[in-house]
This record gives sequence, C-alpha cells and structure tokens, in this order.
Amino acid sequence: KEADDVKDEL
Amino acid sequence: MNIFRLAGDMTHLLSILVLLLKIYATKSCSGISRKTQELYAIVFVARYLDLFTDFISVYNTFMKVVFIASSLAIVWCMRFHPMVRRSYDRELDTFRHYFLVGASFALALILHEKFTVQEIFWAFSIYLEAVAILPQLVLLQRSGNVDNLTGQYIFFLGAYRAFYILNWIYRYLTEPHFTRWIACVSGVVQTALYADFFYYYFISWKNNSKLKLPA
Repeated sequence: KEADDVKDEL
Repeated sequence: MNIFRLAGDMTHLLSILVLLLKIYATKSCSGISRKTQELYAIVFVARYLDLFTDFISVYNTFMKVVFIASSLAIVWCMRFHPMVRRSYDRELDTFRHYFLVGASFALALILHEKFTVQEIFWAFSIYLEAVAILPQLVLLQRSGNVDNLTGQYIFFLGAYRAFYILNWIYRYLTEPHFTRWIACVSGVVQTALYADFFYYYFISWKNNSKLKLPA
C-alpha cells in the first residue's frame, strides 16, 4: 500500500 | 504524532475509563445508551480492519486493541451482566440507530478516499462515529437528570474529537500533502453535535449545580 494510504490516526 | 492528537487519544481513553468506572463501581448503566455503545463497537471494528495488516507503532496497535476490547466489553456487560443489564433504560433508549448504520454505509459507498473494502469501511466508521452519540444525547434529554460520571463521560467523549480538529489543523499547516477531508469535516459535525451538551455542562459546572438538559 502507498504510504499515504496507511491511516496513522486512531 | 503531535500534542493535539496525543491529548485527543488520552481524552478518548479517559472517557472510556470513566464509563468503565461508572459501570464497575455502581454496577449500573442507568443513563447510558446501549445503542450508542453498540455503534461505537461497530465504529472501532470497521475502522481497525488494518489491525493485523498495517503495523504503525506499538502505541497505535495497543490503543486499537484497547478501544475494540473496551467497547465490546461494555456492550457485553449491558446485555448479559445480570446486575448491569437490569439497570438499562430500555424504554428510554429507543433511537432507531440501525438507520445511522445504513446511512453511514450508504454515504461511505459514495464518499470515500479509495474504492477498496478497507477504505470504504474506514469512511463508514468515520461517518458512523460522527452520529453515534445521538442515541445517548436523546436518552439524556428524556432521562433529564444526569449523574456526574455519565456527564463526565460524555464531556470527554466530545472533547477528544475537538482535540483531533486541532491536530488536523496543525498537520495541514506543517505537513505539505496532508489532507483528511472526510475525517475533518465529519469530526467538525461530530463535535458540533455536542454543542448544546457542552453549553449545559458548562452552565452546571459554573453554577455548581446538577447537570440538567431541557426536556
């Protein structure tokens, strides 16, 4: 998955 | 991670701890909407589908597990714990919350960042979380008096998303390509839904009086 796809927020 | 998001996560965790304290200490869930708790359980399960596929950090994984486990435990308590379930205001908690689930999912099918299962369930969880408090606010209006722990629970629950709005503003200003329109617009709507509750909460705090919502 591209980096910006990963949801880093809860 | 920034201070606003950390404050938001800690406030969110605090709201869950206050609710667990109320249920555990008083063995009662009076004044708490089971429907809202069920919606939150759906929100966390739908949002954290990436729990096993994307590892962000120990903190991120730990908090996801805590949110999923606590929301499911609260729903379980309200449905099956013999002492707790007896105090559930069944006749007051009548909001047709399945409409909220349907509408949020329909909206997620239309408005999402990418047309993939994970992204659609993520958008669905964002929209559902924005309206999940409605059954709880309706129940409060009907039950009139609000016990302290319930009032604090709802206050922290509303405050956490307000911190997230500051987080999104901060990230928008500091990170070049940061845009989270779905979460941000939905978060503003979510926080706005608490506006009148915050007003009456502030009034009761200022007058040091019991929190009462006008029927």
